Amino acid sequence: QERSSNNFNYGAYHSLEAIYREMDSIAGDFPDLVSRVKIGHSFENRSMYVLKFSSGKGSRRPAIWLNAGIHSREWVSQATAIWTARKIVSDYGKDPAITSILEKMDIFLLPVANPDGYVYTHTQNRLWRKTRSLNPGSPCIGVDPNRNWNAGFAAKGASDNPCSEVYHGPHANSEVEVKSVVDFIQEHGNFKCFIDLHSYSQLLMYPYGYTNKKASDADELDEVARRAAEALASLSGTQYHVGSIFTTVYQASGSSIDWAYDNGIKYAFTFELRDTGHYGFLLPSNQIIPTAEETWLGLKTIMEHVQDHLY
Amino acid sequence: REKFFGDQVFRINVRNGDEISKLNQLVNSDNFKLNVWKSSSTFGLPVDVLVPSVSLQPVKFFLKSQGLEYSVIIEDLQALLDKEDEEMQHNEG
Repeated sequence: QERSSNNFNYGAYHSLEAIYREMDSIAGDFPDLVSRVKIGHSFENRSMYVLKFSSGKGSRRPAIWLNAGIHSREWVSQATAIWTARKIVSDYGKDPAITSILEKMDIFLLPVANPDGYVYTHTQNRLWRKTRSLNPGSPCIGVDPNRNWNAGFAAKGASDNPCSEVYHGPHANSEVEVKSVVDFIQEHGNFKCFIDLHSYSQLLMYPYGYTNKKASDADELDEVARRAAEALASLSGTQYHVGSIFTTVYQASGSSIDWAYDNGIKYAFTFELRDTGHYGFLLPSNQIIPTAEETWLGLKTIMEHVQDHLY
Repeated sequence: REKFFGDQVFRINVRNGDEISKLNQLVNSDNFKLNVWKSSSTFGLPVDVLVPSVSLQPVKFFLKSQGLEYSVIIEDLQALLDKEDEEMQHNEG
């Protein structure tokens, strides 16, 4: 078993249990800043944990949600998220940018948004994407958790076939994993930013995916995203394309960031991390830390903008 | 754990609506058991598809007969999976 306290290898992929232990370890190492919070459970009754980073000054503080691992086979997403957790605590009090952000806002980080799928990728099928919920009347299992949000739900850009990799589910928020996040964010009521981490393709996108209608804040989101992509590229030259989901890739309905945007969370972005297809979902572990380090620069650019443009 | 011996990942380039239709026909066919890694409806952006070993020849035939350009971006999927697994086990050790 992996020991706590600096023995977690951030440059390797880990089991769900190991990630959860490390989350607990981070919270234990920095109890005045971080707490591990259970926000719900998965279909197969696994806990869903977030790390809450809060300097605690003031109540109902504006907040940022960092979502990772919603598609279970995109392992660099979960790996980047846990690295980011350690980065936040390491830099707080030392790096002016993150210290300033946390003085004003809280950050909630969900490293494994699809725990059942993630465990399944470790134990049965490395290329599993969806949840592991049962579909009555169908031999096929799971719903695409990024087509299950209540934003253009069941519109073009998802499938009504349970055997499809983009099956939207019987209704919006049918997946308990999605509902847990929705309920938490709605109850909190003061989120200003929602960022979802995926792989692969090296894209930084903003709403909308379910419609070709331009989001009313699209110009600002585009400008922020371009600066974030530039910051990301400044580390190792990794190039990202920027644009709305609809114009950059394809129509995709029921996605997380579309829901966030339509529910008042203006700064909604999705990253598709490394690479561009050489390894795809099987990104070698020696690229985890470089990916996380460059992504951090992009995340910080976005979070700084949010801090300076609270609404 | 499921094995993917002989499976490959193809990158298929689509240049117009007609080619997207042909590709959709291929992908939606139950016969080939394809798994889409990266989809696209934007011209000029490729589509990445996992092709099981048993479907390699018929899929290649279909793509050539329809004039669809493609390349093999992952030739030996199982080798990558084995390496990843080996690294994880080494890390645990």
